[in-house]
Amino acid sequence: TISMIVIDQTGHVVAGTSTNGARHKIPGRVGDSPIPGAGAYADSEVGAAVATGDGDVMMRFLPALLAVEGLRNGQGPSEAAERQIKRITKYYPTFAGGIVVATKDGRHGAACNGMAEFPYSVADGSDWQGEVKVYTVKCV
Amino acid sequence: GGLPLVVTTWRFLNATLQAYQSLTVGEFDPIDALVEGCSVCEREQCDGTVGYGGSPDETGETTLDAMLMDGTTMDIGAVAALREVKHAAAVAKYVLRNTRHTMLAGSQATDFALQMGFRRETLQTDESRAMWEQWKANHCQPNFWRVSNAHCVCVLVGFSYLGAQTILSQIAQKDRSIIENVIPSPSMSCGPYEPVSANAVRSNPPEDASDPDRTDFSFGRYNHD
Repeated sequence: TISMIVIDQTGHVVAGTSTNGARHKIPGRVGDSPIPGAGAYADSEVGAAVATGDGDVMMRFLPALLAVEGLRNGQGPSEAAERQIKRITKYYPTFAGGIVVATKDGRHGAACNGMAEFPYSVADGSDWQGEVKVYTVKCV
Repeated sequence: GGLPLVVTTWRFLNATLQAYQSLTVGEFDPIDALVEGCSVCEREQCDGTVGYGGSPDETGETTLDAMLMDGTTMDIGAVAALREVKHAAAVAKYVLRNTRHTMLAGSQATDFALQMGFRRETLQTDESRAMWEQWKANHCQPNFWRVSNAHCVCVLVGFSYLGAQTILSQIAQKDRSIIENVIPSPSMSCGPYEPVSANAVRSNPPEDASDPDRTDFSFGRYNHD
């Protein structure tokens, strides 16, 4: 799955996903990616969040929506992501997944579970030398 | 960080760069830049988890999901289980811009895409077909059907697949609710499956839907969205 957050110079925040889902799924199965609030959520007043991972589990917790609400309540991007991961691991300790969060002014962070570390890619206008940077976070 | 900004899950550098350049050099609006970025991965089949030719289902078919959300208008366009059309993110943009709906699904999402001018084409490739054939040859393992623990014990004590199967079906005849959720046993047989009679099936404990057996597939150890 690719999940992406785009914020333009004026602070217009959008987010989206594209995926072919889980392998050997039962036909008709849809994961979290196209579900608003699960795969991605955006609010230009606050920022955006996107998710990837075990969609059958993650979509039950709407992590993208709640991470954005976390930003609205003053959490930083990394904290907002971690809180959503912890909500899921309480019920599914071994689930595999990651959440990336960005604020409307361009700060970003991520959190993950079920893997050693989780990489995400950033193209940042305030620090642009023509190359996309890869950040990695250790999982919760 | 600062603006403009593109952030993408995983190491999808080309997709991130395409979205960023569409936004800056191309002066695209953010939704168009987002679609440009996601479309790179749909073409490049990033990690085998995006686009055609990846993640075949139990019948060997690949279907696509995509979603776009505009954080200023709160408008959303999404497709789920899109069949036989490669450009899921672009189709989601037509749902966003040309309809007042939020999501279209399945074959009817395909009909909508054809109406919008997209082309119908198979999403299966030689690789996805081979992946599927190999999975069928391995008794359709792993899969997403529920298995009761009692049944696993039979396998663990050394019964051969067929041996366990025979014993289980004999036991199941007497009291199905002890053994199975569906039969034949999904942990050693392909379907089609039939549910053990509805009233005999006790409510399932909150199984860890992401226990290692479910997600420990060959690809990068995880099989996920």
